[in-house]
Amino acid sequence: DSSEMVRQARILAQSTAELIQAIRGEAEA
Amino acid sequence: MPVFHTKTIESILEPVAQQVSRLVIIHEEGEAGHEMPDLERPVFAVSKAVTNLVKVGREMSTSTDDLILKQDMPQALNKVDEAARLLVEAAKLSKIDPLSKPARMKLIEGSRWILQGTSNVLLVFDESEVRKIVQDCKKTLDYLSVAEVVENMEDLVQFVRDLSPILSRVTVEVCKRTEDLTHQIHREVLNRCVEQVKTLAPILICSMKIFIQILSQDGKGVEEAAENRNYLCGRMSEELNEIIRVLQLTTYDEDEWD
Repeated sequence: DSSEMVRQARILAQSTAELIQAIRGEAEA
Repeated sequence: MPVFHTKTIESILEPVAQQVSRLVIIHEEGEAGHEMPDLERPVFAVSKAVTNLVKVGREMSTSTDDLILKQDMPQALNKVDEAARLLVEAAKLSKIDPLSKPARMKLIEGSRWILQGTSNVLLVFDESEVRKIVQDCKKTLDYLSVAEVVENMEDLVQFVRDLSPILSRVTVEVCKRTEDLTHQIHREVLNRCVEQVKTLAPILICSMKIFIQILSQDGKGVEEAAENRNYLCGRMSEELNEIIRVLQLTTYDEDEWD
């Protein structure tokens, strides 16, 4: 349903942001 | 001006958009020759999230009656799927060689595609939600067009019975939509239109009642009564048409307001 779509998109965006943070963490360290 | 036209989409994409642009900056600054960390776990989390989003999106495009959603959603989902594959490849490459340049490129590309793909998915979905409200607005316009042929109290009662639920649904849905919009002018226009519709509805019913009463008595002044009713009906239709127009605008339609 519609709210589930928004929820899953939010989870994906968050996990992508966390992935990039992991990469940046090393680069900026 | 905000880039994302709803607060919901903005709250989902803005944090990841910031992260992606920082990643690009780091890359453009020359990568600093640092080693890539083990990305297996975070990439797995992204892949899992993509699988779930694709599942929900596919179910939605299969079950919907909205032909545009049916057509556009699979394409948007494919982009997200491809992005996840790039990230998995990047994780594998960087595990073998933590300084791998192709791995770094794939990571940047994959992250960008996730952002773009998720944005497309959300826009396709959002446009479909807007079409639902527009459909209700059009249904309301259809009911309003009947006002001119209502000539007795029985038909007026039926008219009110038909119009009230759809009108109330439209005003609630438009108000909800308005709250979610990031564009101030769009919000103001929609709020004003909804207020107008709410004000005009009881006045229209009243004018229809007067028309019927005059018609059932001596008929004196019936033309003016019909004119008044038609005017109110026209005003309400104008407001609903304006709601339909503004609902379909995004922040990218700025030229409209110049």
